[in-house]
Amino acid sequence: VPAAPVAPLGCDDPESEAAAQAAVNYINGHSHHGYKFTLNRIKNIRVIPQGPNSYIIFLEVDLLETTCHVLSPTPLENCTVRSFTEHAVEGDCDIKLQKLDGKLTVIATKCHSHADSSEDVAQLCPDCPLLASLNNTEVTTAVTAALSAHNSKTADAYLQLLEIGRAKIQYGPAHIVYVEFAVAATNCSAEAAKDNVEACQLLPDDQSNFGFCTATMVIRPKEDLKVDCQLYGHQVPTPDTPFLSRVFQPTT
Amino acid sequence: PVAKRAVAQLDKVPHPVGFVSPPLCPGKVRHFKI
Repeated sequence: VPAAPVAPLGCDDPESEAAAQAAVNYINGHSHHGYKFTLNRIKNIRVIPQGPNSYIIFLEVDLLETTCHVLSPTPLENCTVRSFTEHAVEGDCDIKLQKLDGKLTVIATKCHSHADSSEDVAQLCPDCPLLASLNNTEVTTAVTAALSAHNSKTADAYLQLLEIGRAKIQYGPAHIVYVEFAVAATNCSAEAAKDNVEACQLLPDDQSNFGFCTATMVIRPKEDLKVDCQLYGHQVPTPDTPFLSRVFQPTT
Repeated sequence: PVAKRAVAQLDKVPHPVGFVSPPLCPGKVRHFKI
């Protein structure tokens, strides 16, 4: 029996949005690097009938990078979208889903990401720092210095670098390097690590052992370094604890 | 019995002058366009 024709879906139809949200959740859930992405626009949708109560959906979507690292337990709806002047990053994804008896399943995804052009950002905000390569020497120097500064001051666990997530450099009027990086707690206290850092091992994979640091290293006119690291931590909601302070448990 | 679908009949209803059907895609931009 040939499959019954399926009515065309519009990109802003509720069913299209549900498919796109399922796809975004799948993409974020299967990503181990960088930041969570959120839906910006459904570019196209095609529906191919497959059989009774079953059809395939092909989606093309534009996503935007948020400020939440993929390891962050913050729900996507509470994550802030990177603004244009922060040098936004866009993701383009092709997604294949199956809808069977009303249930959506993601079958395949293919995504590419790219930053907005530096010229566009500079045109709108001439003094804004621009994205730098993650292996830029100034970036890696800033991350190393920031993590050392944190570990030298904290009384908590010694933190190891997991990955650099983002870096921006501003060359004028001041020369400033901004970095963001994911960290993981080790089984050593920061004090114990001073004696034998090689003995420090990462704790078993657990969201509570991951964290995120932001740092600002001023190179000119006067050298300065500020770092802020927060472990995600296990959070038990209580009525008298504001949501945001439950999501992040500060260590500094 | 074979019946025509309602949507086919709707297609025959003339649109008011100046009416433009909204495009199905792309959808709305939720934040900003890069």
